[in-house]
Amino acid sequence: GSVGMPTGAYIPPKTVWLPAMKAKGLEISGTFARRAGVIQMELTITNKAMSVMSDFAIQFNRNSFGLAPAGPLQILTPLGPNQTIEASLPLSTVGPVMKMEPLNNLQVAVKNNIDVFYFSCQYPISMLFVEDGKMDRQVFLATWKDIPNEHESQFQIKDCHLNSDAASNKLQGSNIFTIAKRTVEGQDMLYQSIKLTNGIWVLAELRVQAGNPTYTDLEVSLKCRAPEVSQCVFQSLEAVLKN
Amino acid sequence: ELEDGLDEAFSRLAESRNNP
Repeated sequence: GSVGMPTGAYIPPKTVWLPAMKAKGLEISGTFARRAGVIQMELTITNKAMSVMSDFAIQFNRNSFGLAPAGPLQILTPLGPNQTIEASLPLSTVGPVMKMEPLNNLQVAVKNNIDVFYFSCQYPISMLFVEDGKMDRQVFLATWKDIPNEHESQFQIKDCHLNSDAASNKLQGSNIFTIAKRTVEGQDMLYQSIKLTNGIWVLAELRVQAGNPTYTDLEVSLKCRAPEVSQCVFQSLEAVLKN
Repeated sequence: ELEDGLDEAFSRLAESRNNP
C-alpha cells in the first residue's frame, strides 16, 4: 500500500500445516485472516492420494483464546485425486480456553473418509485485535501509569524503513490504534492501544527517528496487565510493519 | 480545557520516557 493510506489487516502467506506424506495423501496448507471483524481460517486442501476423499470435518483442541469453528467445514463435493479446493472456516472466540505454549498455538484434528489426522499451527495474534481497540486518551494515561514497570516489555524492530505516519497508518489497518504522537529530541513517540477479543488491553509506545524513513530501527515498549501476551503481540506488530 | 490537560499529559509522558 502507498504511504498515508490504510492498508488493511496483515494476512500471513499460507504454509503447509499437514504434509500429504503424514496424512495418507491429504495435504492442508493455510493461514488466518481477520476480514471485516470476522476471524477466518483459510485452507487449501489437496488430495494427493489415488482415491476420492469425502466426509471432511474439523475440530480444535481447547486453546489460549477460545478459538473454535463457528460452523462446519464446508466441502460439499468429494475431492478427486490431484484435486485442490479452497475453504474458509469462520471462527468464534467463545470456545473452551486452555493456556497453550506458545500462547498462539492451535491443535487441529481433521477427519475425512480415510482417517483422522492431527496438526498444530500458530496464528498471528493480530487477528484477535478488535475494531474498537482505540482506548480513551484519559484512560490510556491512567492505565499506562497504573501498570507496573515489571509488566513492561521492550523490543526492537530492525530494518524497518517507515516514518511514524506510515507506521501508524499500517498498524491502524490491523486495529493497532495511535492515540497520541509526540516528538522529543528528534524521535517520534507514538502511543497506541490494542484490545484483544478476550478483553485484554495492550498499550504500546513506538519510537521512530522523526522524519527519517531511512533510519531502520524502531523501539517498541509494550505494557499489559497480562504480560505473557506481550511477546506474541510484538511478533504480530513486527510482521504488520514489515509486510 | 480537559483536552489541553490531556495534550500536556502526553507531552509530559513522552518527555519523561525520553529522560527517565
